[in-house]
Amino acid sequence: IATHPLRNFQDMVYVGNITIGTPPQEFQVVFDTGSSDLWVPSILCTSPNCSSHVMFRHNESSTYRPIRQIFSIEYGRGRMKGVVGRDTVRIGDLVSTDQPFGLSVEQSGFEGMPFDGVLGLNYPNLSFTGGIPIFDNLKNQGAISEPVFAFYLSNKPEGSVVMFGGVDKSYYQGALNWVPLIQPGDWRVRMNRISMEGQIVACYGGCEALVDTGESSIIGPRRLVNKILRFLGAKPRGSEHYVSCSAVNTLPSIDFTINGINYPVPAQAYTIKDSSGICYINLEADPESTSTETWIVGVVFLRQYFSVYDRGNDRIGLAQA
Amino acid sequence: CIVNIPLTRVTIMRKTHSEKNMLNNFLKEHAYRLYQTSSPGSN
Repeated sequence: IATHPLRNFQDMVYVGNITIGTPPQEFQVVFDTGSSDLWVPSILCTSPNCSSHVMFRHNESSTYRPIRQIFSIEYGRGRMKGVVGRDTVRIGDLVSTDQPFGLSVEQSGFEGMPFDGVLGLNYPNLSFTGGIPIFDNLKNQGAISEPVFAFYLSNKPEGSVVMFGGVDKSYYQGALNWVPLIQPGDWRVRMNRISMEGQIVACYGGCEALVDTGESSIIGPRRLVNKILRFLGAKPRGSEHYVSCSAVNTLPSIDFTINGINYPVPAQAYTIKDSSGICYINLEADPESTSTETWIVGVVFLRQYFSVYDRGNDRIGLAQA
Repeated sequence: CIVNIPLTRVTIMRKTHSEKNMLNNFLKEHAYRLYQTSSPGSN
């Protein structure tokens, strides 16, 4: 038997519970502003890793209606293929009836992930199932008073929240700064620059930032991520980069300027300590290069800043969490 | 009228890309063998 040590460090995502069907079957899902579809594993799934998750038993739900349609979704860290069905979905007290959702038939890349499926909160035009996303369905069914939702992501294991229908001001301090979307249809805004210690290190002359609650890191173009890593004096180890944990307190913040307002992310937020006491930089290079410089600002950023997603006015609000 | 849904922070074990590929390849081979040894028509 050959053994190979695997070096792991703990990254994080935020999950919440929903139920699907009648009687309700409960699932843990990631509430993801980067995608638009709801899907969960199903008993139809043939992939080995499906059995380690809760699987939807469509034959046990009296409100389930099949739709003869297949679809596939590819995420940054995994992919799934499935069929589309409709059923009653409950998120807390919110009930979305006849909600289209995906039942996975094949999935990969979600091995060992501590959640069952994904609940997409992006615009309908980005749906792969072709069905109406759950937030649009709730809005159309009059289940929510205002077409907004918001995230507070805590550093602690508990206490985080996604709120629908309004904004609870107790979760942020100072002003809520609104940023218009580049265009309605994606939670993407214009960013002015990324700087460290007053020096611009990326996003010269402006770029795009995709605000993504389903992504744990901050992701950017490889060349620019490497530049930031060099600026920090990070050393490569495999495909990751690390610094001495004792140096973390001396590292500068990474400052994201959006709509003229500076949003610093301190070193304590963009580093992760692994089990052996090494501190990894939680920045990732995007393997896909696009003509437009795009940064995905995920949980690393959103744990610092309370974020509001306003479908009524096509804008994002950011405030100190 | 605000509906609050509590979220739980969960940790995931992140692996380097090469290790991720090794694991995925292993799982693919493993799954293939499982299919080969299972009887036709079984779940």
